[in-house]
Amino acid sequence: FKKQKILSDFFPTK
Amino acid sequence: MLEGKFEEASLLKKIVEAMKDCVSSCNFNCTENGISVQAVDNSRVLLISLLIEKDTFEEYRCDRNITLGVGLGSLSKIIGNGANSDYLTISADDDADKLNIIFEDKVKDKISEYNLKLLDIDADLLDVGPMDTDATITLPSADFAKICKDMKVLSESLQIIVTKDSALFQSVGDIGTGNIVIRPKTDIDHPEESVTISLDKPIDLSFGSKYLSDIIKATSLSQKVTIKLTDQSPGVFEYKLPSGYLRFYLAPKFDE
Repeated sequence: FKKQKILSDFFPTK
Repeated sequence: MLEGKFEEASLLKKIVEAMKDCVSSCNFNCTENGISVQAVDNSRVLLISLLIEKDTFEEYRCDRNITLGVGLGSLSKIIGNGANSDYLTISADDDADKLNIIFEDKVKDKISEYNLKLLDIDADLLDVGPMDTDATITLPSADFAKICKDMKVLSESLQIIVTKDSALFQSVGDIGTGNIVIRPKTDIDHPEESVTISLDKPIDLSFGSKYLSDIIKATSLSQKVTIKLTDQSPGVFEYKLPSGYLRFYLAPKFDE
């Protein structure tokens, strides 16, 4: 089973 | 004051069509260099980054940086009223609460003018910065759209595996499996049909099919799409504009 990551797992909030 | 005149309304139509099912509203940031947008879909999985450089426009001026909050569904309805070949001019005052949209028919003596109410949008911005890239694939955008559509019938995930001389698109689902392999190809007579793959490190990433379905709505913007992939990182899917780009950053799926 693959879990969907979200963008804030990779990019910091400005 | 912002004023930007597109040679053809079709370009802005295509841009809005490519974005509106992914994000309902976004801020258009206007500077002397052009117009940019960063917007994230509700599930925070897909990010859109748009840059319309000023050279894209027939005429462009922006005296002061302004931010225009736009409902994309509403904008789509209004610009749908113009013909593809019309000149399209967008303009707004510095403290505007509306965007002025004018279509000029190039043959008939006909000018259509609309106002779109602007929105106050408070959105967090993500710092995507420059990213390292392990593998870059460039292929005809229509081919990529077909791959995504074909693989979606099998599974809600699409696995992309890139090695030195090929890119494998793979779907594994309840009804069966599918594999599509593409290899580099140079077509001198039809350069838009060429496929290039450059690789620093082999890639094996999975993405949600439903987000890829949103991305391929940009297919009409460019004959080519460039896919930049990095291990354990979001994929970048870029459609070039005549001067600028529409980019999608898609967070991958990982094994639990």
